Amino acid sequence: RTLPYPSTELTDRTDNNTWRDFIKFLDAGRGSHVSGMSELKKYFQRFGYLEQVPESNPTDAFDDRFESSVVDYQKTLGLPVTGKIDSDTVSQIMAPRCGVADRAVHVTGR
Amino acid sequence: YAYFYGEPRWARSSPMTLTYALSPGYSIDYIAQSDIESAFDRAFSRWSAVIPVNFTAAEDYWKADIKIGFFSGDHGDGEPFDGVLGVLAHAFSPENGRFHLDAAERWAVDFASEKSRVAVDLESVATHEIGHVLGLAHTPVKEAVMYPSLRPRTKKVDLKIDDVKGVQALYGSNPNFKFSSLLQSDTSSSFG
Repeated sequence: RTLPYPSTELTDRTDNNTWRDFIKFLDAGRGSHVSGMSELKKYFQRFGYLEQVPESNPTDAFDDRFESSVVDYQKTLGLPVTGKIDSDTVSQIMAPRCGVADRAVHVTGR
Repeated sequence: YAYFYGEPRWARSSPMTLTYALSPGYSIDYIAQSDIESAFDRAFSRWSAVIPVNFTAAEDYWKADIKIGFFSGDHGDGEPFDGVLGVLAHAFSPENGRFHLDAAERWAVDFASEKSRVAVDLESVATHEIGHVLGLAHTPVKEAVMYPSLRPRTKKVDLKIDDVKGVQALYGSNPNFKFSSLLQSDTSSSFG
């Protein structure tokens, strides 16, 4: 069967959806330890919610400091504040977005 | 609304005119160039309607104040793109003028003809990034153009009060602008 362009080629272009795997952190909260959470922490660092510690790589542990970052993220983006990676939060994290950081020291709010 | 540190803005004599150009070498080939240009024209017009700044297309890309291009992966500015979805685009604060879109996205100017479920509305992203070019940072107001995320197959092109107040605090108001002209609701989805 011949499918009209572009549905044949384009509708499955999700193979490189950068943050799709973050769904596995759903319901993670303080005390959680999930393999790969360091990548989620790098996401938070990238967009200005988690300060990078010099000469220290993020761990997979959901510690107090990360919880504070999650709360900050939820407050900043108008999400319910739970301190956990709940469904609203993980959905927002996975959403496509602008690459400019939200909460860098280079931003002043009004 | 929010600003970058130091509240940078373009400083030109009034009436201010900024020129923009699309990179001749870093573009996409599945949308007509005229349609791409029209999307950017509309995006710039939305901002110029509220502030006393005119945007005009430049003949020479390298002489333009705002240089727009579609780039893939590591493109030399320290902020590599990441493939389909993820980061869609980024732009630099005044008076840098660099405005980069991720060439890996499936950009769309018309969801009726573009069927990809990961299609991203070019005009919406353009409008957002122009806000950065002008000096606005991300806002926590979900409905505003300057909110940081945009779902595929979604349009968000009309400026909200938060966007307008933010940019007018930097540049002043276009004398022809009236707040009453802002639409009540101006986001839509074509997923259905």
